[in-house]
Amino acid sequence: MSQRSITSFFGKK
Amino acid sequence: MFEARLAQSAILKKVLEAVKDLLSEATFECSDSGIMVQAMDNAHVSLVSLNLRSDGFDKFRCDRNLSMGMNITTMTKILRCASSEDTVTLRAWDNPDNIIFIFESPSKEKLAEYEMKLINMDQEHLGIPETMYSCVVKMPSAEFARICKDLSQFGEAITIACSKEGVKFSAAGDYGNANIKLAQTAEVDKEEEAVCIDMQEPVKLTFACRYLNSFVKATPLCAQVKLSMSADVPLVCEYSIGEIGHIRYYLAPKIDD
Repeated sequence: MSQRSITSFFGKK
Repeated sequence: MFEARLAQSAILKKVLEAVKDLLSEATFECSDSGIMVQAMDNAHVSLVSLNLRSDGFDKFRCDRNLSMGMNITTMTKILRCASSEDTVTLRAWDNPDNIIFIFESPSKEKLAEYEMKLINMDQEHLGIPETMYSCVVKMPSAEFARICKDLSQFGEAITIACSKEGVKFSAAGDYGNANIKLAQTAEVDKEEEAVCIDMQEPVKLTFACRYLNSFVKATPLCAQVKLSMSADVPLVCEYSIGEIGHIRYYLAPKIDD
């Protein structure tokens, strides 16, 4: 299994 | 001028212990409404969102909005110098280079001041969308901490499966596997001992133990933890901080390669 980055879910403001 | 006072430093001590594993530094945004922190761990896998409302402080004054970059490791060391019963005051001037932590004993006979240099940090805020979660589980925080600790012995990840029947935590590894099922509690004498499941759709997600075990460092803050989950979106693990605010941890799920 691989781990996604949290930034791929929440866009930068 | 910025000045925020809590009658007991215990809350702030617990907050620091709850974030220090994940964050080495973070920006504290101070305004009329309170103190907010939003920061990712170094690997950008999890996000910590801390909110302390101004009305929860015994005294709160913030003449103009301030962004203060704090070294969490140093701040944790400073807070460890306070006794839980000490009053804690955070003080900074406008355009500050330093923040001052003042600890006063209940008898007022001991007054300690610690000054910490602020750091310049790149501001990087993420927009967290409003989400309706498929499953929201409320359970005793100590039970969640225990489950994370126990299952971490078996593998690097914990799968959380939530259905109408209850919530199942499982882990599998080279030495075997383990699973723990919790049913919704029918009747409880104490609210903080309840397991409560609000399910719209069943959910099954897998998360890295390492991060879950960091989140449960917030256990002393609240008797209950709230886990919000939907397919393919980050878990939200939330602890209330008394009447003053909350800490939310967001964790991206692991995905099949």
